[in-house]
Amino acid sequence: MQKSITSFFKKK
Amino acid sequence: MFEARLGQATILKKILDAIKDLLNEATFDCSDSGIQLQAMDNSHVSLVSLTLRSDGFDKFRCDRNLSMGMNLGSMAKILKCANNEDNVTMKAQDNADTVTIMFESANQEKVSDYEMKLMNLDQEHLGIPETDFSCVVRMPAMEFARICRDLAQFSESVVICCTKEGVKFSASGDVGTANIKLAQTGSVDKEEEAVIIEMQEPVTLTFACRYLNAFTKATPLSTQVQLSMCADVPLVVEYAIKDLGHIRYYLAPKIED
Repeated sequence: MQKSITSFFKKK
Repeated sequence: MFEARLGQATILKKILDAIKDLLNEATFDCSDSGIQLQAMDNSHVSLVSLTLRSDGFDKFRCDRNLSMGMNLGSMAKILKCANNEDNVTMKAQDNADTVTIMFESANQEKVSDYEMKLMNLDQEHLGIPETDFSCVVRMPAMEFARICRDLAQFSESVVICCTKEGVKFSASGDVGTANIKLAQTGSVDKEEEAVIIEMQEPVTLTFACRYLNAFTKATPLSTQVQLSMCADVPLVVEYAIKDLGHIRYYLAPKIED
């Protein structure tokens, strides 16, 4: 399954 | 007033080539320290981070912080009009809704300028945490591009396994299995040909070939590429841009369903 980058890096 | 000048348009062409497959548009954040760009691809799987330091430009002036949203397809059209050896200058007034890109031939006999409309893009900056990576691999950028291209024939995914002996790239699909192992180089005459591995602990991660291949569009910018890996965190693929900055790509790993 491809994870999303937003599941690692949060919005500032 | 913002003004940034580079001696050779070819650098800007290469930078655009390195990002335009992943991004349709992006915001260039300009400050007195230089130009920064951070943007996710449309599917939010990868993140591009570009840093160009002001001291790497032939001339750099930025009186007020400025965010310039640009359509990268439009920028590519404009850069196509430059000769590689032309000087390139980007200029914008404070709060302007256009940017001017000017090319000058080396002998100053041909000067062309292009005014491009800026866009208001939703800026979603992500915080990138500091990571102690388990493995950092430095290798020739062309070799990495070759491996990504070759393995993409066999699978949508590539498994990268790094130990202190070396790094192994594997792909498995209908055709069968492909493995490419690179050992750490002993002594090399040329630094750019070296494969260097700094390992704290071994790591095995799976990534989508499509994105890795998109990242390798940055190959003309740098002789070496650096891959930083750690279990369950995004891969960082970094290309240095000599005397100017770097481009980093972050790619979320694939995990077992």
